[in-house]
Amino acid sequence: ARRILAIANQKGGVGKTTTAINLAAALVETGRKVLLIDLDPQGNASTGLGIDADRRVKTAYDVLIADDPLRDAIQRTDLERLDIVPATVDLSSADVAMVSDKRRNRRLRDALAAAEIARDYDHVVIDCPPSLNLLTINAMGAADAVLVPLQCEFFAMEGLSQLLKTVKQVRRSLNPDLKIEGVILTMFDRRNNLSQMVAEDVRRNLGDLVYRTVIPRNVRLSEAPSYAAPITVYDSASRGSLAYRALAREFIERQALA
Amino acid sequence: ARRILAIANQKGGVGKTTTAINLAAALVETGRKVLLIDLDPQGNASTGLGIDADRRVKTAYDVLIADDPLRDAIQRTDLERLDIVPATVDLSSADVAMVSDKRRNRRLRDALAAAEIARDYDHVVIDCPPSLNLLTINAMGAADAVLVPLQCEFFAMEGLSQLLKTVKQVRRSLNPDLKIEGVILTMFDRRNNLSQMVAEDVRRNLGDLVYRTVIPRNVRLSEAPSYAAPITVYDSASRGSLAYRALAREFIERQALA
Ligand SMILES: Nc1ncnc2c1ncn2[C@@H]1O[C@H](COP(=O)(O)OP(=O)(O)OP(=O)(O)O)[C@@H](O)[C@H]1O
Ligand SMILES: Nc1ncnc2c1ncn2[C@@H]1O[C@H](COP(=O)(O)OP(=O)(O)OP(=O)(O)O)[C@@H](O)[C@H]1O
Ligand SMILES: [Mg+2]
Ligand SMILES: [Mg+2]
Repeated sequence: ARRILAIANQKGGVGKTTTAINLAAALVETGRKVLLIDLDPQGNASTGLGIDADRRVKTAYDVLIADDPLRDAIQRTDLERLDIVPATVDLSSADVAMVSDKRRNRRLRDALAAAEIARDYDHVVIDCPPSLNLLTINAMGAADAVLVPLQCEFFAMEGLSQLLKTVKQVRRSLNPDLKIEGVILTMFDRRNNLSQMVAEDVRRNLGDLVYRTVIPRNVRLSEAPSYAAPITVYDSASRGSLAYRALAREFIERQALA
Repeated sequence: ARRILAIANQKGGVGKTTTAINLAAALVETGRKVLLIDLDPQGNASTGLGIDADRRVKTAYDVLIADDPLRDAIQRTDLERLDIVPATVDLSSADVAMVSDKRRNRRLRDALAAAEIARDYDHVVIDCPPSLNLLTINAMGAADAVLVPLQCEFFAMEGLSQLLKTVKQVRRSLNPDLKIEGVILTMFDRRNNLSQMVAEDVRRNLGDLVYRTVIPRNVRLSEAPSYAAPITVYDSASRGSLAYRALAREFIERQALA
């Protein structure tokens, strides 16, 4: 099964963190146990799940760079069955700190393997920073598959070929089983022609890789993090909640078919 | 005068490229000559100004890493008085390629100095990637000031203190005259409470650093790049155009007062 999922796209602001938090939250609603790993030095996923700065004692930095056991950095969130490895800005020194380490690309992969994470979690969701640097490579190296949030905007397609190239490189050098889970269209605005055009263009180019589920632009999604809650808790009946529940269902369905 | 401007914010998708392109375009409308330097491996500013992939022969990569003279990489855009140094994805290897180069932080600064750029341009605008890596450090090292686009969203404030810390570090180690030009609020949606709250919060915290001009969310701004034109050309009467012209005027006004 595709247990470990990296949420990646080097284009900024496309909904990686929003997808990581809310897909994880929708998955736990189905009774599954999920570990969210925040690999972005901005720490937005940690903030969005209510982990205050003073509670980020053991973090992804300690796991990647200080070689601490992954389980030491896991903590609970307010949501039952959803745990997190938080991030701090220290992570931004990872590239430089690990430059001479031969195993720098596989640090996360090794940490997850050593922790025998499958024993306790049905899924692991990894939030990536907006770049194809060492942190995103580590996420891809550790993952079974990559889910790509794609904003329905003109610049969206620009970086896709580079992202897919990077996945191929990681598959060849580090993680032979790495798959593309799919592309999820985000911030879709049905009143806006550009949104429609980009969505059609992406489906024409990528076919089945593109999930049927589309995440609409919904202001409740951008409000939820300020209440330190996923959308399913902040506003369960919102279009954002319905969309991320549909995403979780489609993700589970596609697993079964794989 | 604050001639060289870095447009920076490590948060993704906040309007860095949109601000770089459209502020530059509004400045040339006032008769000034502007050079835009695309320092983002995504190359969105180059695409947004119509520089097709096959025309990106000499790029920012050649200037930074191959040490080619900056003037060799300058080319015209369709807009009179607006020239560009384009970017390609090669730039993403800059971190690794320059890791052992002692002058790696000041490559762009040295290249601009050697080119005596002030002779031909009133302003240089540098578009940065969504990170505080070597490329953004080079932009800050070369700049007279940093302009920070800030999206009116909850996560916006999260990374600001780190960004300001980085500016201080660059000021101490590399560029003693580096100033903060200011913060420009982007994608402001007056119908949305969160937008209003964030804008008020930012003004309370940062006072005069925040420009009076606010860039509204305007779909014409996201359409313009698909026509390879700045907003002032694509839709001169749009709210996006009016906002970026107001930004250019306020920028010029603040220069005179400085
Ligand atoms: N479907 C949506 N509708 C409305 N707002 C959204 C939606 N998805 C995300 N947002 C908002 O848009 C902004 C960008 O989203 P988010 O931070 O999740 O993107 P990201 O790809 O993680 O960004 P970064 O590249 O900086 O990591 C956030 O303020 C978020 O709240
Ligand atoms: N004021 C605005 N109104 C509507 N759309 C906007 C506005 N400003 C930017 N956009 C759109 O939002 C998206 C993000 O903007 P942009 O690419 O300029 O941000 P960025 O900070 O440069 O992103 P990155 O971090 O990836 O470099 C783009 O699709 C752009 O067209
Ligand atoms: Mg994010
Ligand atoms: Mg950009």
